[in-house]
Amino acid sequence: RASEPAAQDVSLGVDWLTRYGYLPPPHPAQAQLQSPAKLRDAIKVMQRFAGLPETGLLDRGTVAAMHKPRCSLPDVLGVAGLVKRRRR
Amino acid sequence: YALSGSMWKKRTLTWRVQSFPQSSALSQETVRTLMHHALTAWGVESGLRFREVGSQGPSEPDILIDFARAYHQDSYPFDGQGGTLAHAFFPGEHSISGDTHFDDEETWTFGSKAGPTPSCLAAPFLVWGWGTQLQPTLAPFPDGEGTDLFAVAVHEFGHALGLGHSSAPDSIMRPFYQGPVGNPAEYRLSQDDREGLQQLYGKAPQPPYDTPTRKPLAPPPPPPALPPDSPSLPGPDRCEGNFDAIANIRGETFFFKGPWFWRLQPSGQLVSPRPARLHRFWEGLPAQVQVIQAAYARHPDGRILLFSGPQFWVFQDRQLEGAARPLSDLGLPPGEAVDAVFSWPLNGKTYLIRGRRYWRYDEAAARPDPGYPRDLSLWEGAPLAPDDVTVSNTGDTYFFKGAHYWRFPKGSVQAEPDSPQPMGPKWLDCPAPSAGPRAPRTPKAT
Repeated sequence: RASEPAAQDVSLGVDWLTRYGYLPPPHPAQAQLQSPAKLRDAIKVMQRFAGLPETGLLDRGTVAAMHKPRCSLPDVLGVAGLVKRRRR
Repeated sequence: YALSGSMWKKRTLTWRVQSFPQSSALSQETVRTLMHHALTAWGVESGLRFREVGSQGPSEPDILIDFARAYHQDSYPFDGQGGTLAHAFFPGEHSISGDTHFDDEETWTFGSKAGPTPSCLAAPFLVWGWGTQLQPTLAPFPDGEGTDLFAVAVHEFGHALGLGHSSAPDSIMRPFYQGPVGNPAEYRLSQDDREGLQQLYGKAPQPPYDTPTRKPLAPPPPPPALPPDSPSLPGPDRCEGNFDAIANIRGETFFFKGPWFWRLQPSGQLVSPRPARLHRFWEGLPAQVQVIQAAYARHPDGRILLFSGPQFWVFQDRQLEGAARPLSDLGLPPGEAVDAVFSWPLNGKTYLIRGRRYWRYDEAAARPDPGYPRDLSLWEGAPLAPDDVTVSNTGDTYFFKGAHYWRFPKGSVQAEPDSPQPMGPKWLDCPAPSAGPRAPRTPKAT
């Protein structure tokens, strides 16, 4: 079993995924918990953008990619994950 | 690819670099040239055109480029070195739409080794459009240091045109920095990026030709009021031809004759049928220089070089930069003069012709190439000792001599079969000459 990511990595990871459009911004009123499935899907999409194996886990490579130099704009535009992407 | 959902309605977009990197070793000229190339990379694949405008323009340009740090009055504060590098705003009606910001705390570089120069660059006679061959203003940065400004600029201008991030492996629109992408003058978008762009703006209406997006040189100062008895049209008759020098300078073609010159705009329109005075325009050119024997615009940095006798002078825009220099600096024997000089935008090499010989100078390495002079007969059909040679905005090469020109189609070293042609009607708004003797055709190269 891959080692569980440290709480700090999860927290930073969720912030990062939210900032770049993979997760919808948290809504204080609903305080909806991020379902693990949604988090896993968000991580998979991010791994595709980063050219990483799409494990859905916040593994070491994924956390490291979140620290790489990049463009400030979100990767997923509009409501997270709902924008239709052109597939060849 | 992904589309942002917005795009520009117009097809010609204006741009300006409003602020430059404070800490970078890149000169402002290099930054502007890199931006020109980054925009051109998108322009050649679509119907889009980009025009650089000055700060005195009537309105703000569509794409305003800034180097800023930390919080800079938009919703994407930068975070110091590393992390976020840049961002751009999608097309729209808002004043910030299209604007592009680079983090000034990054070490912006150009020319760090981006892999070996493609062999095609070695081809001595590959002729391409009017591009801008770049050279690093400083020795190339060792690999791994700094962030390649050209690569990031191409990415950000993709956003400024309406593209979102892409996960395609070879796309420039991937969100993460992928390192340098090679020679800006040759860079071509990946298929994924081309498809996304063409979804928005369609394909280029014709083979992609670079059109210079730098502002042409400022107009000459108005001529002083002529004394009443002066001839109606001072100076020589342009329709006689026999020019001393001809050069394509930022898209305009300059025809020099004695202490005069004419300017032809990219549209083919003469700025004026009256010649302008050499010394009133080229500030600092010594008064004793009354004939310019050759001229060209140097591609790495846009400087303009004027040659007379065994010397040449370097101009930044219209101002002389430094003292006269000997032609031997460019590899010619001491005391030698030139008939013609021209530069290949693609490989950054400059060719200097005297009689039937030519030398080659490597602008990027700042040294003459070994193994020269060579025989000019390599250019099949070209006249010996031409008045001058220049590469047009469409990438064709033109040799001029007397009242005729020889055209070499883009990428060819053979003159068009119907060369030479009278230059007056095509270039100078002059009547076709009476069917006088055709210019002597030079013997075919053996």
